[in-house]
Amino acid sequence: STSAEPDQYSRAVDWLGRYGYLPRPDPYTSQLLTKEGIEEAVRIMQRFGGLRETGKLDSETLKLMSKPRCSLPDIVGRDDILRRRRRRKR
Amino acid sequence: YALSGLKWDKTDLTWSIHSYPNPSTSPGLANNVVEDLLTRAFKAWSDVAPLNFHQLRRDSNGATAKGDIRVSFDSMFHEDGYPFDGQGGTLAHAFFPGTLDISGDTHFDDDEIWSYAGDSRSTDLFTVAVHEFGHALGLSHSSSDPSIMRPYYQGPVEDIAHFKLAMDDRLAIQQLYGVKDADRPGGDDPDFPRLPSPPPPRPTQHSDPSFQERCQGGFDAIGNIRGEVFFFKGAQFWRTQRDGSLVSLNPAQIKNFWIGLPEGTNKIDAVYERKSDSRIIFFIGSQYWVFKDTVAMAGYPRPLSDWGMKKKSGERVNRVDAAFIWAHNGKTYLFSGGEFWRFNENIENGQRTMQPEQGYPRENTLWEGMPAPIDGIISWGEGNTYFFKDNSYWMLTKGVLNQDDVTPKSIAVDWLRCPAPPSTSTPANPRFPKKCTCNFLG
Repeated sequence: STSAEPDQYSRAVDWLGRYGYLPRPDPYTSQLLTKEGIEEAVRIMQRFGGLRETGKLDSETLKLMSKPRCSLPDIVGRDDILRRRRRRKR
Repeated sequence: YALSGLKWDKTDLTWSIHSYPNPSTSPGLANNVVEDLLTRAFKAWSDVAPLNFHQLRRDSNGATAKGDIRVSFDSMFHEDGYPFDGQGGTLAHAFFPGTLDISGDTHFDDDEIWSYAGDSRSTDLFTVAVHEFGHALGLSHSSSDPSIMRPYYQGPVEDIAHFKLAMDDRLAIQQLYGVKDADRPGGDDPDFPRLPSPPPPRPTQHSDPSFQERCQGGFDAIGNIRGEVFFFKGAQFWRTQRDGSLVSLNPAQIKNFWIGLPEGTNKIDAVYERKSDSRIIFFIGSQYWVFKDTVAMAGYPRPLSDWGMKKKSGERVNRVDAAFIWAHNGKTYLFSGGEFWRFNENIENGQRTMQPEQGYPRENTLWEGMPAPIDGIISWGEGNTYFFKDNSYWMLTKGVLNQDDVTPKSIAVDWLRCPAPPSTSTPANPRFPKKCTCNFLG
């Protein structure tokens, strides 16, 4: 579970997608982000940012998310990697 | 360090400046100072790799030459898919090397207060420029500390004149272009996976049959789930993301996505995502379901009476109109008819309380100007509360129950990517239902 308020939570999900930690929704599969998927994305973001890996939207994590930054994603090509994996499985 | 997989196939690169910081936002940063800072930022990279940067200036006709790396200061939407967001937030971005027109281009947010060696309110242009030029040369974000390629702004460097790249950044640029003064400038092709080519563009699919459904409003339930807004109508639903885009113009079928609701479900009354454990709660008639992600948990449906809601008249509540968590206090609110109940769903001593708080129900009219009964309510944006009814929505600022200006707006236009209707008439204001609304033209 997350200690963030709903607005912080939705903002964080948007932030995680924007900077490459979560896949952007695919209109062809329309999957729902799972709680575990979001927590894992938070963990990777925390690792990348040098924070303690809790998987929770704690105050340190929200603080780092609100810091001014470069617009480019931190994880590049995650969607491409997932798409390739899916294609290979098929 | 991390590499983008792209690099220039030459080491002599040209750059040009196409606009300068707005003097009213960034006073004291004259054009010649900007040029000097950017020149020094390039030098940080050419000090450690066999790269040469030449600035192209305006020609005799006043036109700015193009060059490999074009620098500009832009605001908000500037037609490259990476809109800026005013002061703070995103500061700048650059495009990786390549053969496209935009490759290498570097954009700074003109709404920032740019400076050098300035105070904490301003942003150091030199520091950000070194970072962005790293992207323009082929570097991705690094998680190392220290590294100029960390994604977050780290404040100004101590001494611009003597700035030296950290080891992580030196190794990264030398991996791409070789070591300065080495026998063979340019370096070998780096040994890392190339990004796949993007899939070919697909033609836009027209969705005429669902267009009316989506754009005429009248949703059964609206919920903020996993950071997206879900609009349920009949047996289908649409999803709007935080940036305002729809996951798809075509609706998804409830039965194909939410597994465990009864066969033939064609109306959801209310839905919300529980704060304490991210479970998703659906209300249909006098029953409710708890979902873990997209699958209903065992033991559901359960009767609505579990929630202990009774009307002021003493009757049991047999349906829920809307449910949401108010960002202001983190509590859960359920609405039915003209009344609402408040719940504290935190788990205490291993137990979740399912009883409404003392003093409830209360009248919907406490939320001044909001219609009743309501189709859906969410907390969204900066914690503001959005009320949805028919094809209109109303916004109350975070924590506020009554505010002077509550103008209804169009759900279709603002949330579901529908064209604005040709009429300029304003929807009725439920706060003053019989009062005429004059617009500027009226």
